[in-house]
Amino acid sequence: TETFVGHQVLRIFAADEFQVEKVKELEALEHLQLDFWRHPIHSEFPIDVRVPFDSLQGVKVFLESNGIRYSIMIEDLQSLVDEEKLFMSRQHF
Amino acid sequence: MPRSIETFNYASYHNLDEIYDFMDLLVGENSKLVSKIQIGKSYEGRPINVLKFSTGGSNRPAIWIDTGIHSREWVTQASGVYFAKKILEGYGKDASLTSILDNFDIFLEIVTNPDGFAFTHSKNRMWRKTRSQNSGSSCVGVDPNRNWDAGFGEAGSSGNPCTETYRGPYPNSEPEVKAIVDFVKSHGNIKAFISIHSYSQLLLYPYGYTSKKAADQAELDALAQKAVEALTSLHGTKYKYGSIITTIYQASGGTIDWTYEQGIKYSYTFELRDTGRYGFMLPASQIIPTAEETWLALMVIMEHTRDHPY
Repeated sequence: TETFVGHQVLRIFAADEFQVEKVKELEALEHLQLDFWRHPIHSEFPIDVRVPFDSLQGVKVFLESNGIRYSIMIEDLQSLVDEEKLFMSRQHF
Repeated sequence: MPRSIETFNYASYHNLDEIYDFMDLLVGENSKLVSKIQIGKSYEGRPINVLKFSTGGSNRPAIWIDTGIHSREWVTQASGVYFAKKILEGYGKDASLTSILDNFDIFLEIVTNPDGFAFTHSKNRMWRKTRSQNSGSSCVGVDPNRNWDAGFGEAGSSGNPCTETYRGPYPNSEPEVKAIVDFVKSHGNIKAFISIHSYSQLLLYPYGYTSKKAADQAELDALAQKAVEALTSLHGTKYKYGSIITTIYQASGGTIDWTYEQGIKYSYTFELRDTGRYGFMLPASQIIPTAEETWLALMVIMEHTRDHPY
């Protein structure tokens, strides 16, 4: 079973089209194994991306060094998955 | 499992077996109004089931609703379950729904991507695609919302099997897509087609693969506005609406571009609610509010379809 321990979901707010393009650069870096839940489109829409633990530092440094604002939407994805499983098993029981 | 659809827990997420059992329960209790049709088999051999709500007649005009083509979008499948109950409960009680069902059949595909959905429950909660093997690649699965024969392969999809938007080797390569295509073509009288996703709070109409305007853009836009107003009226959830390409991004090979080009004028796709905190992990406590607000918008589209024959 795939686990998501330490994975975070970041909500990125690109201020302009230039920053959107910078985030698209991230999207192209396959080794980061990013999973875009909401893709970079234009600055009006926030971007949500699941970042594996190993890529977190690199992604955050990239965003900060380019002045791109972000917040942590989900602190630890696995804990939410665990909560969901627990809720389902309780309901089932 | 509950012994009746009354005791089924609509406020919880359920796995594939539970949803399929629910469908059987629904049909068993209400066989005069609802039946189950298997329109195909998934890549891994699971049945692809559709509920048919019908009050009789042959080849009546129909409304199609599907939920959960992207398997990880659990609130959509859960909403589909809620819609099934709502249709059943409403017939004979809700005058508008009754008149819709007296004139139209409603087809509801609750789990559009059964393999992917089962995979999200067993192996990878974040799985989005189908589970087909890709020749020459170790990466599995095709994005079933890039696999339709509408601008297939153009910008807005990927040719790389390892991406989440991989379009597949050719249009309709995925049995989950092909099953719907064959069904829609053989039916020939579907008047509205609504494909439901989550999450971004959007109501979208064609096109996604091209910037050309749909011939019915004005009507589709006005109807979307009305549907969104109804949705928002319940819990204040804010939606945007418009064509796919102008509202979100260019996406080729998408479901409703294909259905629209087949002549199904009222082709829409929803992106259900997102609080901005959970994404695909929307807590179960939000299933009912999400489903009930979406139902209001669905009713607006279905009523308009009923009242504007073409």
